[in-house]
Amino acid sequence: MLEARLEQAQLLKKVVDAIKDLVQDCNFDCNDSGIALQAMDNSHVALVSMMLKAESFNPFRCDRNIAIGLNLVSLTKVLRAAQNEDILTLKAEDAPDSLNLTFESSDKDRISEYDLKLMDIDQEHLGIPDTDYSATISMPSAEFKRICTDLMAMSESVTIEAGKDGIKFACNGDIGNGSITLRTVQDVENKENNIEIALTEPVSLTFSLKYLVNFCKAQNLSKTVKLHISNEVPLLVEYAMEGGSYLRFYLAPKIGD
Amino acid sequence: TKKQQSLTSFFTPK
Repeated sequence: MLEARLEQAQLLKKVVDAIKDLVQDCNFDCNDSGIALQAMDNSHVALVSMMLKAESFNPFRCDRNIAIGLNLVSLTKVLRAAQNEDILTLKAEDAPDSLNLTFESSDKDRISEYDLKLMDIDQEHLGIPDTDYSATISMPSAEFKRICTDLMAMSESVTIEAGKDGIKFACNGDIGNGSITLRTVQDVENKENNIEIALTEPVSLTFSLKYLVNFCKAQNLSKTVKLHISNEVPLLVEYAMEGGSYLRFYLAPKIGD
Repeated sequence: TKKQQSLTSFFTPK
């Protein structure tokens, strides 16, 4: 059986909030290393890969592989009943038809308990090849969100260009064009403000802003975001959480002349 | 114009 206790419900609330507009029905695949989810959006352009490691829970118990088939809209309805600071416990049997969720207020004067009906979801998993990306950019997640939102006002697509001089986000729209160039920032006092660019070769790729703006809903999970880019392969946008857990988004590029 | 690619042309089912 699965028993997983989170000190603060907000972790799961934020994760589900960040992905529920991209994917609807998906399996939480549980085993002794944690809870994983992999799902593509309906258009097969974006993929969500979530890993909540056992270390992010206390305690975490799962002795077998258990697939918890969830509708994220339904899960959101239940999670809305949890306060951010509540202690959240997930429980499920080995072949579950429901997921038990309890929310305890930190001073333990209130315990809420819900059972959510599960779905049988036959989901195919994609093999994601290990890639040595040509460019890895680490930046404040709020900055990335601002860039994507600002450019989306002008255009459907953004071209991300990483070179030795910095990283440039450029768009071309009906009303004109715009670009934002970022250079390396080293803020010793406040490392969250750092902009780091690791480059093995220059890259330039175009992506749909609609999806990038959607990924930015994960901004609350982490103060920093990492973009991994190589020419002609999907972009990886990664939000790292405590305990080695992460939320990753993959986005297929736009290619052509 | 550039054409949106599908993820399935990069990632294959396990």
